[in-house]
Amino acid sequence: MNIFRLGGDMLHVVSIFLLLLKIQTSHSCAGLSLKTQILYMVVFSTRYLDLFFTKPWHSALTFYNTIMKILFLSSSAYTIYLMQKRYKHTYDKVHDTFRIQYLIAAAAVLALIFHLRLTVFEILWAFSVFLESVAILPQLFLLQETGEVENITSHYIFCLGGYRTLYIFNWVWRYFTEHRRNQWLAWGCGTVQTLIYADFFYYYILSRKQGKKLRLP
Amino acid sequence: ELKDELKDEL
Repeated sequence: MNIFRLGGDMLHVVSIFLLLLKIQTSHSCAGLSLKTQILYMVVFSTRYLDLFFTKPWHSALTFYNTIMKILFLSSSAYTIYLMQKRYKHTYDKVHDTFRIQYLIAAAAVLALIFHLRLTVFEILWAFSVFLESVAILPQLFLLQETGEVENITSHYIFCLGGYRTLYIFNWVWRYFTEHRRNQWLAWGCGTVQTLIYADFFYYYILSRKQGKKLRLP
Repeated sequence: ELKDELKDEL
């Protein structure tokens, strides 16, 4: 565990907290993409299957990972529940039209071609990595459709992007300190994922500087 | 070997 990874994970937790705070305080999920949330649910549930096989108390790290995995899975399920049931009437269904079936299909095909070992567990893991790299796209498209973004929603996406950026620093750190090689899959997808946020970062920082709400062109 | 594949991350 290094400071970049810990910082990344903490930003991830903050982003989830901001997401739930936005829904609970405004009693609305306007501006949020249910499709992105569903994709994250799929990502977490295909990647964290090892929860069934790993003893949480094996080491301090597995304990930490287990807590975080359960947190991500449960908060993700809770967010979907809030958007689909309690605040359904505020959900912007008309604009949330990104076709996620194509993303899922593409990630599945890529996972069948590129994986580290030919096992169900490894293919699902690769699938989750591919899918995570594009899971934010429906959210970004929704924002582009509607134009102006609520502050808390833009902070949410900024934290998610920050988490991914810190993970890259973490990998560079581990490459040199632990001499880890052969991680092209996670590194490649992680870099693509971070690049997807680049455009958003630009407009986010611009809007912060001007002290205005974020507007996407 | 799981250790090599970054599976100790989230």
